[in-house]
Amino acid sequence: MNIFRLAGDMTHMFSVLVLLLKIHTIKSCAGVSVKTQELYAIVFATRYLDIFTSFVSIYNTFMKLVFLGSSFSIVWYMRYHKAVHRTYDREQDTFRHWFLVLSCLLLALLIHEKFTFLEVLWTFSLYLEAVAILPQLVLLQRTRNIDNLTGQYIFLLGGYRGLYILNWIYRYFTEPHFVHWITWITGLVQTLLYADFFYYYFLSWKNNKKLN
Amino acid sequence: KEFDAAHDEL
Repeated sequence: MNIFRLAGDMTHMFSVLVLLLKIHTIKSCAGVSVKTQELYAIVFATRYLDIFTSFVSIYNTFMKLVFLGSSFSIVWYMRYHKAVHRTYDREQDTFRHWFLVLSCLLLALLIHEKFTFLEVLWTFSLYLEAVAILPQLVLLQRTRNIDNLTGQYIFLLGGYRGLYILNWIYRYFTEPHFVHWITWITGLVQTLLYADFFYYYFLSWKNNKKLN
Repeated sequence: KEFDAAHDEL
């Protein structure tokens, strides 16, 4: 464990808890894409299957439970909680995210480190996490409301990915044979997606304009 | 065992 990874995990946990807490408190999910939240729930469900079979550390297991619990709770709120569901922007959140799931699954069947059930699903979860933010970014551009709820959420998610890249650089130089191309490439692609968002977010903030 | 080593990250 290194400071970059710990900071990354904390930022990631904070991003999902901020979102869950806000939805719970103001009973609204305006501007939030439920499709992105469903993709994240699938990412965690397929990545943390080993939670029952292998034990890494208390920290690891605890964090997995936090991510699983928060992502499924957010989906539940947005889909089944009456007050929150009413504020969901169904007309604008139209990204066909099941195609993302399908293409990531096919890609995982083609490119993986080992062809075992757990390993293919784990690789699938990496590919899916890289593109999971797309429905949210599309919704953001459509509704143009970069209100604090989604802005902070995406900012923290981007921060978590950036810290993870620093973590991989650190581990590469401190641990022999720490080479995981798939993790690195998908992590880089995901961070680049955020970089694009940050560029426009910063511009809209600097010029005090609506996000375009 | 190698699964854990490669996937000790969240």
